[in-house]
Amino acid sequence: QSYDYDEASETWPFFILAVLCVVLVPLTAMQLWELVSGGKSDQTLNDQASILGEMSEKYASREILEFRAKSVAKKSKWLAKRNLFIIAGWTVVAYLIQYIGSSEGIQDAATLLFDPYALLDISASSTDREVRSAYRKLSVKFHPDKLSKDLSSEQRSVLEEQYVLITKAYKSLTDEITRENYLKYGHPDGPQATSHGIALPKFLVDSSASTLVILGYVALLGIVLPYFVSRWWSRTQSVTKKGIHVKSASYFSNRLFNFKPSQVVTLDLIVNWLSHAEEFKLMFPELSVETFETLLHDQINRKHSGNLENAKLRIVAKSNVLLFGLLDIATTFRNLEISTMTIDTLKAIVQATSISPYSQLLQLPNVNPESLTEGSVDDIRTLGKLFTYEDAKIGKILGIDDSTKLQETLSVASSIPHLKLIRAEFKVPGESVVTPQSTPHISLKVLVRSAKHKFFPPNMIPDEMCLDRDDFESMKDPFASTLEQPRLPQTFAPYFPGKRSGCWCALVVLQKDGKVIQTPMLIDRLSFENLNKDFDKRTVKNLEEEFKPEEWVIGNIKIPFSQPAPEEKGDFFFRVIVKSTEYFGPDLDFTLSMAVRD
Amino acid sequence: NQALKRRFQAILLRKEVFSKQW
Amino acid sequence: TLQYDANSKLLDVPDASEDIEMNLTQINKLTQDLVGETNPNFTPQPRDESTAMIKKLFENGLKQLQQQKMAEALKSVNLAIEMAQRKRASWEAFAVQLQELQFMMKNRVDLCLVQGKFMDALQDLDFLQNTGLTTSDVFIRKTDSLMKLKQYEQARAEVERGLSLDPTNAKLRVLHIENTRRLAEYNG
Repeated sequence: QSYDYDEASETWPFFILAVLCVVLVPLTAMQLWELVSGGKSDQTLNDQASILGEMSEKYASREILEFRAKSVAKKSKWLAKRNLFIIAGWTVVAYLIQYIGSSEGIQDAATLLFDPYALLDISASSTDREVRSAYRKLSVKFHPDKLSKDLSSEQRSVLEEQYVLITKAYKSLTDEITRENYLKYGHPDGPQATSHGIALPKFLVDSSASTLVILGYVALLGIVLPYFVSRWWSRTQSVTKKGIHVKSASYFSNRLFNFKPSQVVTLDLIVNWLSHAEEFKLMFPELSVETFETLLHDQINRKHSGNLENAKLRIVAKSNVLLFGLLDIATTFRNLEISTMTIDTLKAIVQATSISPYSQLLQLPNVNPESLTEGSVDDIRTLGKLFTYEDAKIGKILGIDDSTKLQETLSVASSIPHLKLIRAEFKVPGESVVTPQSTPHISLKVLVRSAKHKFFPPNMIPDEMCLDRDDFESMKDPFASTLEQPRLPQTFAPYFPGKRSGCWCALVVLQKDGKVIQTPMLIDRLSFENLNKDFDKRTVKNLEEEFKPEEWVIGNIKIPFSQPAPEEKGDFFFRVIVKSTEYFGPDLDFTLSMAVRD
Repeated sequence: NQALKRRFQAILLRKEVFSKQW
Repeated sequence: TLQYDANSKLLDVPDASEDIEMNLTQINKLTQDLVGETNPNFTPQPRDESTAMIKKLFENGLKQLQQQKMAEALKSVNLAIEMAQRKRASWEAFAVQLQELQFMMKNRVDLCLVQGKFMDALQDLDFLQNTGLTTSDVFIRKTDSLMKLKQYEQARAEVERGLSLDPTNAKLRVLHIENTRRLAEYNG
């Protein structure tokens, strides 16, 4: 009924200290971790093919650079607030520790703690012999009969008390019953008086301040807490696992469910679906679905949207996560055409280039679209074909007169990564064949090459370069070796609102029915070192002599297989499609057979 | 049968779309 | 709101969505077929009258083909197909209608290919694949059409799928090699 309040200010500092530490320690740890790892990832971004990143910055329009700067500033503002809180929090902690240390009341309470080792003046790890010898020495000093006669009664009683304590200390370390008491209650005499109370000073609870405190609690428990919980709950409920709004996801699912196979899947179709996204409506409630569609087409056709330019940039930035969400749903519905067109749409938005037979060339900077159709007698559609011509001729084909611009365009064109398949197989870790009902994965060895590089047949890369590590670690986790590769560098995307590095999406299709069998695997780690090599197809004359396989870096891609291998023995055919989300051209598309044997 | 008919009738439209694309 | 015209016996929904429009067309077609049916005891058995008409037109086409009159043959086959689309009622056995159409389409494909109408052939082949015909000869023709239309990437996808369903097919293998060569050239 009646509580003791913290009159002497002994307990509330500990309470506040505990609460602060619970918040500050993980927050500080998180912040330090981000600082350390954030620095590291920037480092790898800088190592890899920085040409694309540099060019991307160079060719980006003023509005895009402003947009990027704004979003970086927003992020750092929040970080500054967090940092401020951490600094303020630790300052309060330091003050509290100092307060506790200097508070007499707390010190007094602390001295009531019974410490036998301190009383006997020995270390906590002393043996029984040392304990006994220490006791004998001290009892000689403090025994009432041994005390000097000159001491005052006060001094005497103090020393006698000390002697009692020393005896108790000795007993609590040696005598069974006393030791039990000490271990159980922290004192040899058994349970001491304990007090329970409220760790708050009385004035907060008893007087007029109490109404404020009650109001504070009511506000906290009745208003603030439910508000935050309901806001968090509705946020979680409204977003799917892939990070898109549930209404957008259900719209996409509905479109896929009602999809008629006679309908041709085009860029316009995907853009139309995209413009119905709930995220857009929430960002710009005053704009219509048709406006969103127009803005997306503006982005693809590199058209300025007037006073809706900023809206366009925000929508384009958001469409990245929406397209990945749609891709996930499309693969769940096993629809290959929509899956591939979704990735192509992302390319179109990232490069601001429409899907046409000439997309590979139109994604380059400084290209004059008219000259592509008129500039040359041969119909050139691919980067690979482009590099069969001399630089000057390329300038004519692309319609670039300025030599500096031509050099920049050529450096971008030769830095766009293309994947060349060297080896592909189904692998079961630890086995030499794929056995029935085993769990295989798809192991690809690829070469990241430039369109400028001369073609060479995959068998010119010796088998030794394509072997995986054969140790126990790699059998336990076959995918760990892919993580040793560097992250992808910045994409050349001067028309995209944010800096990005993108990825490759790997789709697996069952050849029997032509349908996708699992959700896409995203590949965001590959070495681009080969792109720096000057193995120009126009200058290499003798392939056998000039090609040195050991100078090339082999990329490692591992795609998990979502089902166990079939029960029956035989050959089963799968189509593997690896599409880039960033550039037109560097995709892989091949058939792989799974030989299931005993 | 009606679905078959619809799919057949879509041929002309598909031809237009692909011609434009390519 | 559903509207019914007692004279034409047709249903209508103003401002209908695409899906509702489709349903309406289906119902109305069924109604028209029923109204036009003279035999009160009709069955799914295909009407011999229609079969005869369609067959006549088609055989006309075959004759013209033998006489090397390709353009006319194509026209006749087109007429035959159109006749089937118009005359066949919705309740006549699906299996029969499908086979009839597929058979005529296969001939149409070959006639188109011979005359260099590759896009037409491709769409017909797409139709055949979509309606369940996945035999090697479909893949062979589709690959060939795609190559002629310079769509080498799609041609590769088709020929590889054809080979995975029929790995020993010689013609498909030849097409695969040829397409790979053209693709390499396409990519410089």
